[in-house]
Amino acid sequence: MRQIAIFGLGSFGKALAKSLASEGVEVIAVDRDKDKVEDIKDYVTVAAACDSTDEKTLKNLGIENVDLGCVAIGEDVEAGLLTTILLKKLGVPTIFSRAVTPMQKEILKAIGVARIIEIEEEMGSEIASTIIAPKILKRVTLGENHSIVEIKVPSKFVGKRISELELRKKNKINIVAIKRNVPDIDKANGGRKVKEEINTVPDPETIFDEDDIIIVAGKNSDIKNL
Amino acid sequence: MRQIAIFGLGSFGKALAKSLASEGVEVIAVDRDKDKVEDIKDYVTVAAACDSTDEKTLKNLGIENVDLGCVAIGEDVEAGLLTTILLKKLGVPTIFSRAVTPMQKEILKAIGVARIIEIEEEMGSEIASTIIAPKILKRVTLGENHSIVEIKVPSKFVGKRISELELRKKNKINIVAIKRNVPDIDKANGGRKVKEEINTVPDPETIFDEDDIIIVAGKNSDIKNL
Ligand SMILES: Nc1ncnc2c1ncn2[C@@H]1O[C@H](COP(=O)(O)OP(=O)(O)OP(=O)(O)O)[C@@H](O)[C@H]1O
Ligand SMILES: Nc1ncnc2c1ncn2[C@@H]1O[C@H](COP(=O)(O)OP(=O)(O)OP(=O)(O)O)[C@@H](O)[C@H]1O
Repeated sequence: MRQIAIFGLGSFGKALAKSLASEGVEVIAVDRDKDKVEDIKDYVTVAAACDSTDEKTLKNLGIENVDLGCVAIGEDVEAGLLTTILLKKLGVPTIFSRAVTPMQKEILKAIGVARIIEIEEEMGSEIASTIIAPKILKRVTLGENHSIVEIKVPSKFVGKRISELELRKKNKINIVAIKRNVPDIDKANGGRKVKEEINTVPDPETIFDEDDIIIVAGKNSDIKNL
Repeated sequence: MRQIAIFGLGSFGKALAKSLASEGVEVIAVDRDKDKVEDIKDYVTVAAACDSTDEKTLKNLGIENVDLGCVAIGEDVEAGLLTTILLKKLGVPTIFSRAVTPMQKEILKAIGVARIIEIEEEMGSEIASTIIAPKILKRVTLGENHSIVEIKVPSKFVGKRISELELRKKNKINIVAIKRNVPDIDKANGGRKVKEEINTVPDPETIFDEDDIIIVAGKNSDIKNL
């Protein structure tokens, strides 16, 4: 992904542009609001105060050559759709477009874009899933029925070796990593403190400690049974 | 998490309330806009059209007894802050509060809440990270130097068994799962199609196929060397 164009520099567009630029991506940031363009110009490759619904403007900016175009315009649904259509017309290979209404989403589906971004809805369901899993500290979905989850080590594993538990055979889960706190003596001021150590290639002879946090992968039903 | 109160039913608050309710959580949904309350009442336990900045109202709704309160009010920063302060006063154990301005974020930090939600900023950086990793289909960060990533199987593994590769010793990575497409004969109409199969407890005798996608965990530098 060498060059990415972002249209609309509200909080979302601006955050996206800055995150991409900080990772070395060449970002072309467009907004018709001069102040927003001014705010971002030190962070991106090109910052342009212009109307993204004007085809000539887009051509002058070299939008035909970008790898990805992201329409981050919010309230002005028509401007967002028109910008999306122009990106398609100019042959931008990958287009992400934001939808703020159900109707806009349907139209974007009909136009055909790589990704429709529904900011509030996606955050709502993301935050719901972090709340719902109280025992599960974090969860990553791996397909319909599988996940990778971070959990406190089950008490039945404490004091046992990974190898004697036969997790793969008996519990049908795979240990991805073990997180444990280890003492860390601060030589500078002689203080003892604790730092978190992650081991993604745990030795089968490792014995589980009651404070361990383990990251496991498996079918959701098998994880539940732990 | 038995009972959760959501204040503000814009797109975010509404999505959060519905996602939680669909997972069996008891949701109390509050908004001063009757239409928004009407829209959600069939999905939640209690839907109340009232002002969340009124302490008496909150007490009448039993907010003192909820496990978590989420202030999802957007534009009205003052109302959001006031609602947050009331939740603290009422002793709600866990409070999530939305910040739409940097100033509001600072004030929320000073008040002290479990989580400050910056919707657009968090989505901006989340989407940036899915764009940035081109070889890596998906990445989950596991601490500063470790990740779980989904990648096409490296060509040097193709045709070899997991057991003969000694991934843990030699490559210092841990195989979390293997994704492969398997034929799926549709008995209904005799059609042959393909479905994706995820195996989170791969048999060490599994031989890698060139079309396999593997999910591995390890230090970022060791993953890069694959
Ligand atoms: N035709 C257009 N050309 C260029 N920029 C545009 C155009 N129409 C809208 N914008 C810009 O899109 C940006 C984001 O749109 P809007 O203000 O609707 O979003 P927002 O809801 O404030 O954004 P966010 O939710 O990301 O904070 C604004 O900065 C606006 O100036
Ligand atoms: N004092 C209040 N008491 C109850 N609800 C309130 C209060 N102030 C604002 N709200 C509600 O909060 C909701 C969300 O706020 P707002 O309209 O600012 O968000 P939005 O930016 O449209 O939301 P979203 O980004 O989630 O779509 C609105 O439905 C509004 O009626």
